[in-house]
Amino acid sequence: TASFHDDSDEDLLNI
Amino acid sequence: AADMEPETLEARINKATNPLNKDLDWDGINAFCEQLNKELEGPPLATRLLAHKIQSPQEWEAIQALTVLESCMKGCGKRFHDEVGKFRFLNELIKVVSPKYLGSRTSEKVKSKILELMYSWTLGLPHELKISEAYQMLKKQGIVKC
Repeated sequence: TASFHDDSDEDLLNI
Repeated sequence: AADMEPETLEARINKATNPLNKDLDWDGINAFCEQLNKELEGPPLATRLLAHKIQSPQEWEAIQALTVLESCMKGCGKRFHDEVGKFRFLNELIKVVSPKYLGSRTSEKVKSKILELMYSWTLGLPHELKISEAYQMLKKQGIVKC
């Protein structure tokens, strides 16, 4: 679960 | 009207995007936007809930969810903009418009609305760089036709 200051992200999906 | 709205974000999004709604439920839409600002984890939870509804095979459910998204982007602040501006959420929109994922079974109405929203955010929120990057990628792949 994300914490309050969660700046994490995924990579842009490659289509 | 506000007192009659259900409490949780989950309940509010279900009400605002119910496929049985005859018209847009603006009280419900506004209630969702208000609630997401009040909760600590409101923005990330809201984007997860919206992504799921936007990917619904029921067109009306998806259109209502996109209307909620549009309304919240106008009415909510940076915390929500930042969640929408992550690839974590943008990828879910990309899946709907891409024929490699859900695009071939999604109506043109839903796909057009997604592309219009993304385009409007590239203009209105130019500092949200990932939105612009995602939109440019869709143009390059020929998903954005005009």
